[in-house]
Amino acid sequence: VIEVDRVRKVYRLGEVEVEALKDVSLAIGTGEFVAVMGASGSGKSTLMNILGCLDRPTEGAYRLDGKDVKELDKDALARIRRKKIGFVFQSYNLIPRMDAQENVELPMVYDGIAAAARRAHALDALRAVGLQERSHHLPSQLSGGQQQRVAIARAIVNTPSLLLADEPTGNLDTASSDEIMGIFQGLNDERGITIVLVTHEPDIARFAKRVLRFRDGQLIQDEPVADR
Amino acid sequence: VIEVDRVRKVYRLGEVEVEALKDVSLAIGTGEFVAVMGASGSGKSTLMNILGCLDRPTEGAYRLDGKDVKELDKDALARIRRKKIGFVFQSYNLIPRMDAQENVELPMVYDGIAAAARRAHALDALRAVGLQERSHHLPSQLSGGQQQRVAIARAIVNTPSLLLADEPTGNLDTASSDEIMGIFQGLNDERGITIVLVTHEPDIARFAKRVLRFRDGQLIQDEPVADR
Ligand SMILES: Nc1ncnc2c1ncn2[C@@H]1O[C@H](COP(=O)(O)OP(=O)(O)OP(=O)(O)O)[C@@H](O)[C@H]1O
Ligand SMILES: Nc1ncnc2c1ncn2[C@@H]1O[C@H](COP(=O)(O)OP(=O)(O)OP(=O)(O)O)[C@@H](O)[C@H]1O
Ligand SMILES: [Mg+2]
Ligand SMILES: [Mg+2]
Repeated sequence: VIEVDRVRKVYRLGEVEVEALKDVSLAIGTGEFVAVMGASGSGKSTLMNILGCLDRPTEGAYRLDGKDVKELDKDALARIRRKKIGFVFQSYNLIPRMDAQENVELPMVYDGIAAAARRAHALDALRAVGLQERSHHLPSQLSGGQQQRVAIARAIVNTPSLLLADEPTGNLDTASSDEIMGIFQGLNDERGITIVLVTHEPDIARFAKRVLRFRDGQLIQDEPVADR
Repeated sequence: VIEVDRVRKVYRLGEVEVEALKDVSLAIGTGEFVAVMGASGSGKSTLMNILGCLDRPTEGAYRLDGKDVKELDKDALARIRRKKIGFVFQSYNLIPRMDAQENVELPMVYDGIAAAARRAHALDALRAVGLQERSHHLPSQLSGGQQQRVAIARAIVNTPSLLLADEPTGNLDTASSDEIMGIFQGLNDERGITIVLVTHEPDIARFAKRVLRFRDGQLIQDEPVADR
């Protein structure tokens, strides 16, 4: 479902160039559960933004479900993001003026789902992450870990076929982290959702079935997870 | 230096009350290095905001260096925050339109330090966290972990007497985390800076000398760290 073909990503800052991804090639099949690891600044979020059609490579190709995203116009990209992809950002990106429930309902609003159904699905998703009692809190009225969990609920509420999670447990204690990873494993096992997850923690990576390791914008290791 | 005396903190949301801290009492002496742990939503950031004079208790007292903060007006509180306290927020709080160096210089601007000296100190602090080559990047041009490290550099650049760090390594890989904890230990051992640090990770907590554990707004455990 994901084909990254010799992708290079360069950021230009005035006269200086930052090569965030140097020459990255990888393929991820439907239903896989992949952890992405690597040092701070090694290119993980840059890769995730390209996989999520939020950014384009400078060189090389990214094919999603066989289609080169270079050939898609802005509307087509937006439609793919809404319908196919669930995204948990490294800094959650909740809408400050909407409460938890409204934030979780947002992907369904775009899909034209009726209000009563949206409310039911949103509350299910919030219940799954343990936050049904905080549904009317604004992001500023939630703890760091609670904001992160609302972002996770929003990413899964539409059961996307591809879930991209950038450090989804970074602000969570062990109990909440295990709960979230249990949810992800369930979505992967039972619904065949493809999951790509960035993490720094080996204990989180072992919930995945394969680990991609980055350093300085290059993929340096690609290994299955023992007994998974 | 820190005395928390039967502190209660309640947030009011319409008709609902959220009791974030129930009845918390604790004391931290000068030069201590304390880790604060506990589940997501258990009150850690709320406590940190009170310790940092960013918020006031609903009931009870907070005394900083023997002075009850209730008796200080807004200007006095602001002055304490600038001169005495270095704060690393859970979500970094960098100024989006200032680059890394300008963000780190900000506490020194308030203290009226001359431009050349500010620049030198800021670059020293950025070097300490491994980011001297990113000094002209805006926050949006930095990875999550790099933004967090800029926030750490800013918190330590003025060598505050009290350093409050809320999940300072949440977005960092093991190598960067160990580096940061080494810096904190150095400040504590060599300069006697009092450090209170929130973390979910036992491997980070063991760099401290004492662990305070919270649950549902209450302090449930207070233990020294073995061989520290
Ligand atoms: N401004 C606010 N208004 C209403 N409730 C709030 C507000 N800030 C925090 N809360 C609530 O107070 C409780 C404690 O929040 P706090 O941010 O202190 O938790 P925490 O221990 O830092 O959690 P985490 O580990 O997730 O960061 C949470 O249940 C949260 O929903
Ligand atoms: N918009 C941008 N402009 C310029 N440089 C950027 C931009 N975004 C990222 N970078 C740089 O590209 C490199 C890779 O960044 P990226 O965010 O992909 O790292 P990361 O692996 O996610 O790190 P972390 O673990 O700290 O989140 C970093 O060195 C960063 O400074
Ligand atoms: Mg990142
Ligand atoms: Mg917190």
